[in-house]
Order: sequence, then C-alpha cells, then structure tokens
Amino acid sequence: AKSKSVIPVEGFDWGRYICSNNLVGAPVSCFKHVPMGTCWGDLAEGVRVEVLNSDTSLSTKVYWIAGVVKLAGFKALLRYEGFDNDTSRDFWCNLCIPEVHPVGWCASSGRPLVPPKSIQHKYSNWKAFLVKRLTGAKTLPPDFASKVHENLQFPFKKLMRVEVVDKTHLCRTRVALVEQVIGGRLKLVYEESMDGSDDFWCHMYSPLIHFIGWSRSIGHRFKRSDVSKKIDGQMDAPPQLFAKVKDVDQSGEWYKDGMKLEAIDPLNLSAICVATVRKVLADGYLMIGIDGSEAADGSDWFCYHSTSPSIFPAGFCEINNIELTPPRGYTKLPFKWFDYLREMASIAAPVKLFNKEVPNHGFRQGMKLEAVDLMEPRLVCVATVTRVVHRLLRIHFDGWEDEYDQWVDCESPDLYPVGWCQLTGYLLQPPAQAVSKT
Amino acid sequence: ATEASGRKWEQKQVQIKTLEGEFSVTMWASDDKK
Repeated sequence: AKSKSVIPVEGFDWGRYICSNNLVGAPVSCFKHVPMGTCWGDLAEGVRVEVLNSDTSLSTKVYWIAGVVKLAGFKALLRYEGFDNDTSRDFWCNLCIPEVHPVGWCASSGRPLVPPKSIQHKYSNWKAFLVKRLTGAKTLPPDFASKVHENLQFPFKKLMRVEVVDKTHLCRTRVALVEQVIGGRLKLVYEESMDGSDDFWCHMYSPLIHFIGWSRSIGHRFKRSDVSKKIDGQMDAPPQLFAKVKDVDQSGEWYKDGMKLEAIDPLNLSAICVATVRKVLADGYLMIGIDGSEAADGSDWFCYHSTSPSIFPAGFCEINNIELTPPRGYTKLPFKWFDYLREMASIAAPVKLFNKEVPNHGFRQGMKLEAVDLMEPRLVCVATVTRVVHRLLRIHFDGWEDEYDQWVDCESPDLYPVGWCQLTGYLLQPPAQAVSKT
Repeated sequence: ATEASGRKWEQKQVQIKTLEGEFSVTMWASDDKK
C-alpha cells in the first residue's frame, strides 16, 4: 500500500487556492457527520454577517457588516458593505469562528458598527444605505455561535477503551485507548503499546471501531490483551457512542461462504477487486477476502457489514465503467465474471443482498474538500472529488499521482468540508508539490 | 418562507447601531429549531 509522508503546512491558503483556480468547495450540508453538518441549512451567497473591521485606525476592536460573496465549505469570501463591486478588499473567513456574528449582535452588545476607513466618506447617510442594503436580506440565526460550540463537543474522551481493527492484521480487532480527540477524530493507542508509538487514527463514527465485547458478540477474531488491570481513569466507551448499523434479516436468503462479489480493497483503496465471502458472522457482518492476494491463514480477511457501501455485486464495475482489479495472477484477461465463476465453481452473491440506497448527497465532480488519506489515517489532505458513481466518490489528493486516489462512500466520516481542519485545529496536508514528494 | 431544503426562514426585526444612532431593519434569519 502506498502512503504519503507529512508535508509542512505553512503557506497553504484555501481561499487563494479556490479563487486563483476558480474552484468549488463541497457544501457543509454534504457532510452530515461534521459540526453544523445537519444545521448548516441554506447559508449561501448573499447572507450578511457582522465581522471585525480590519480597515480602521481605531485602537479598539470594531465591527462592520459584510456579505458572503462565495462559499467553500466552512469558509466564506466576504465583502464589506459599501464596497459594491469592488473586490479589492474581499477576504476569506471561516463562518464558524467566534468573530463572526449575526447582524444585530453588535447592537445587542452595545458596540457601534464602524465603516471601513477607505469608504468612510463614500456615503453621507450610512443609515439610509444600510436600511436599503439589509432590508429583506438573510443573516445567521441568533444562536449560530452557540450551535457551533455545541457541535464541537464530542462524546469520546481520553482513556476510553474501544475495540478497533488491528492495523497489522486486518482480520482481527484489538483493544485501544483514546489518547486524543480532535474534531471527532480519535487517536487510538493499542493496549500493550503504552509508549504511544502504536497508534491508529479514525473518526468516532468509523466502521472500524466498536464497543468492548463487540468482537466476541459477532464471532470476530480478537487479539486478547495481557493487561490484567485497568489504569485509573480508564473506562469502556459506552456502546451508544458508536455508529449504528442497520438490522438485517439473516434467516432468509443470505450470504454464504465462497460467494463472490466486488469489494474495495482495504489495503489499496484505489482498487475495486474480485472478492469472496470467507466467513459469515453474526449481526450482518461478513469476512471478505480479496481474490488472489489472500494470506493462507486468512490474516488479511476484512470485516465489512452486509450493508456496507464498499461491497458491490459482481458486475457493478462493468455496469459503471469502473476498472475491476482481477485476482492477482489471473491471466485470462479481460476478466469475465461468467468465466471466472465457472472456473472457480462458485456463485455470485445475490444482488438483492447489497445496499442499493443512494442518498441525495450533493457531491459533484470537481468539488474540493479535506479528505483523510486512509492509508495514513492521521493525515487530512486537500482533495478533489473526481468521479461520482451513485454514492461512491473517487477522491484525488491534490498534487499526488492518480494511483493514490481512493474510492470513498459519500457518507464516509473521513471526508470534511473546506475549513474543517482550521475549525477543529487539525493539521491540514496541503497539495503536494513536485519538490516535497521527492 | 420555506426553502426546498425544508428549512424555514423567519422575518426578524434586527437592531443596527452605528456611530450616528440606532435603528432597525427587517431581515430573514433561518429557523434554528429545524
């Protein structure tokens, strides 16, 4: 699996990047798992806010009204009222920072609005100007700031214990402790590796983490820890904190060992591969092996839920014009499912068992976002949606070769709007430049 | 007014305070209860 190395972030400016290339950022409402993702509403161009006035000679903080000219994720290109079509003082601002307020906030806190120095004398009657400009315009809801604050609280806390996939043996889970929480992303340190070197990053809604006891409850392999006593302060994360999966009925027609399908390769997320159901677990979970690259002991089988958007019926790639990776060593190319199933004396998993729901996600080709490099999941990178196939997105990491691209579901908790890193304090990896890659 | 997304926008009297004095304007703010 290819992975990237950390690149210093200095100098990257989303605003300049978006403007100089005339790019579009995916709207916050595409990301239901992020702060404000479900209450972003129709915040759009034209909305007015009260923001710090940076064009003043006064020594105290003063504010002025600005309008949203362009939105990219959490970030807005703002223009102070009075500048009309003059773009020279436009500036980018994260709408969720504490210095952005609904119109009316200054009056309610006793602060006068002061026009920018460079247009101070443009209008003799600012009141008439503002009444004309603001009447009928939109502003933020009064509780916007408190909602942002509320949305930035996360239930996972340091020292909570979880079960997480063992990154060196995908077929099993291990116990890990939450060491850090940033923006809902968890830094997990595997138990028995308390020097902190053996860690794994994932979002709190990741399908890779579970409550303590989950593996045993569904029959998943689990690496037992020899830790006999919990350290003070440790507690098992309550089961209700984890992402829920849909209940499924396994009593009727169901997946069986040996059935073939197509699956995103967990070790190479750029590829959708020919795969096999290796073991049917309880509660709708399946152990999947990638054909042609399985370890003899099954140590690289991977657990996907039957409703996972990362598994597809045989033929999905062909129908959607996606390159299907044939089993390693399989020479009868181009790969044909019909021939392969006959040669393997196998059957394809029935189409009706797969998740065919396509949410109205709003992602479009070309949209910019911040995306986790799942091969190096501590890295959140500047990225682009390059293909949309129903609910499946092809994510390209800006500045990197296409071979690093990843197939990701539209509801993946590893995708974030422009400005998420700034909002949460997470380090953003800028687009790679030729020199830094070497 | 209800937009396509189902979010309701409400008309609000918003107070503005400038160096010349205070006045109010009618603006739209989205309904926070959605």
